[in-house]
Amino acid sequence: VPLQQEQAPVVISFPGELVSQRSDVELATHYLQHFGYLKESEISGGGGQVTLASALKKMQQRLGLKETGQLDSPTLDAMRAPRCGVPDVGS
Amino acid sequence: FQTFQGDLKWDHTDITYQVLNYSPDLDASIIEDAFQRAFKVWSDVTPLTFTRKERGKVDIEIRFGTEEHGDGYPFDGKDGLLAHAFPPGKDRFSGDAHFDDDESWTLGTGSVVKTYYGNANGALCHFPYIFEGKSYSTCTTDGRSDGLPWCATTASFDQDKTYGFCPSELLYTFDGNSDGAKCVFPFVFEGKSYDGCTTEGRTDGYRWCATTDNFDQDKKYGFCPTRDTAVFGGNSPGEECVFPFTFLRQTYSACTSEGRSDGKLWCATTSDYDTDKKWGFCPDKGYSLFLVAAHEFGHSLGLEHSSIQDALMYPMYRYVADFHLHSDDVAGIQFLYGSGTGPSPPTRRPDVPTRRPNVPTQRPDVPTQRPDVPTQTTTEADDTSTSGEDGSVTESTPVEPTSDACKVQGFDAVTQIKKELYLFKNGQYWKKPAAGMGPIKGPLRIQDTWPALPDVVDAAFQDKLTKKLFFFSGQRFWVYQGTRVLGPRSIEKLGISRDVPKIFGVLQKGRGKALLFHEDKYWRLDAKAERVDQGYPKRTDDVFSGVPLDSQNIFLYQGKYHFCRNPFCWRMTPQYQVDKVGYLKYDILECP
Repeated sequence: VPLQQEQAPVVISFPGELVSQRSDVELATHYLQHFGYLKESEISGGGGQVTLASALKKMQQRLGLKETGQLDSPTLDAMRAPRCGVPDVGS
Repeated sequence: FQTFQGDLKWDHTDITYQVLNYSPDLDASIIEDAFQRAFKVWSDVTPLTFTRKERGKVDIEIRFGTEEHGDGYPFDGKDGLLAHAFPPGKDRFSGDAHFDDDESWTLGTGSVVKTYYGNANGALCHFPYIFEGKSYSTCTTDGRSDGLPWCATTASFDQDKTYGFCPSELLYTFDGNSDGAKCVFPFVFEGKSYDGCTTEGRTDGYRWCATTDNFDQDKKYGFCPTRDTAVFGGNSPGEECVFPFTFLRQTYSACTSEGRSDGKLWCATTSDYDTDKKWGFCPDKGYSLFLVAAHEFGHSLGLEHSSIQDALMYPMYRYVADFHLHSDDVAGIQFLYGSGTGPSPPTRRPDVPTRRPNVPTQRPDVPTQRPDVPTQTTTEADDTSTSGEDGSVTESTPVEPTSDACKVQGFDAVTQIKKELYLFKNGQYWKKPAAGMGPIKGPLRIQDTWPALPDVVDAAFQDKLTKKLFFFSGQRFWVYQGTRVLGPRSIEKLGISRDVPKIFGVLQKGRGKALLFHEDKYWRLDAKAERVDQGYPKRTDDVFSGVPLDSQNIFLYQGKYHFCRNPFCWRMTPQYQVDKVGYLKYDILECP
């Protein structure tokens, strides 16, 4: 008899939700770009992880978070927090 | 704090504003009051005045909108981006402040429901309230046959009988062209009949209705106020939860977070989500329009985001019940506009320890201390001092004993030498124990202790490794080792270019190294070699982000970096986080 597996909670896509439930990396990339920590060219330039890490550090320093350069939970929480739409870096 | 590139600011102080539209979430009078209070936050500490104009050209246009609302910077539905504003200028949107109307706008602690008619003179609903023995936390239509939602304005309707009617389209509309007339249902729009408010015919999601039975004919309309029980965001904002509803074949009789990974509560706005897919977020505490507006108006006046978490201009929203403008915000706005004649800025932060009352003015020759003031016992802390071989300071004569460090308007230089903080000004210096609440000693004559020095010392520090004392004045520097002195020599000898007119301050970096600052750049000095390291200068704000680049005093004190511009000091941890902005006099010197 197969073991009964615990059911994972179902997460669905809600229609009309402007910010759909993105992956963490997608969220971070969007956030870092939107608020001026990451330039479009830096993403397409192929810097990959290194580029994101340095932008993350910049963001963490600016927002008073621990500078890990990692997409850790306090950083993700900060990215999901309600805030002003004016960029932090640049005009 | 930060200002926009080029220090954008208004060229006049009598700023005008106009409220172009209103949110359905709050009564217009509450919105106007929130904006007025938000402007007052800034006018209290500057010479700025703010006048609301109904028409004509104004400096700051305020509007609510959703998603793309005409400026190319779309909002993103509920939560996330709350608002934005443009810096001062002469462009189309300059100074304007926009608020995302997919948010639930409140005063930060849940629905603010103003009542109409009834017998409570427009008082706010009191939640919860008791009606016929049952507790209500929202407006209700119970007890009425006309479907009008109402609430009690005290804790118990049963006892006090005071009540009013809650915002609903059955009572009034706002904006539009009907002077607040209520909706007429059913009404006809483009040949179709409507029994409730609709978003049809609009791209901004606002719910509207006709105020006659035929819009096609009369063109009379208004916007529907948000009921306190309405949902936000989703695909049916402004509508109400329908309980019970079915979701993935389960029945729900209350808001749920099922189906979501973010834990937000939602409900269906029809009885069957699986079929109709209509939903929205359940009412929550909402965002304080006052706090968000005060932040946005900071942008409208020329402030960028601050990196101080407690500052109003920090980019994240945080509700605070007892709002006070942070000293960083005050410093920022006064940098642009100067100080005003309003109430004294800024209010002391809660994390600042309260000064003990009645600590007497420090005089170097006063032997008696209050019982709670630690008495100075070490030689180094005595009034008379000169430089010892190990860099300790002994023997000098007090001058002008009535001169009070707390009354000095900005110091030339500040530095910690061994266990004392030294403050230099015009040929004199004061010193204060770096630990505890000891009194300030001085003034003492600089030349009595260090005869080779000029009256004005711009910066000073003691190297921990060599015990050398470095003093800087203009483009010259002196090095004291005990009573031996070398100097004056040009700072060019250190490897600093000749176009640097002075050193503003110094931070010791471990043993044998120190950072010398001039405006937006700094050098690392090797104290033993008496040369700056290769690769310098570097840009100050690359590492020391969030401190003023025109700091007058830069020094290490109690293990933390301090960047001071009279009267404020930005304190930074060795991890380069600004953890406090306070006053040099009150927070560091502990002046009464």
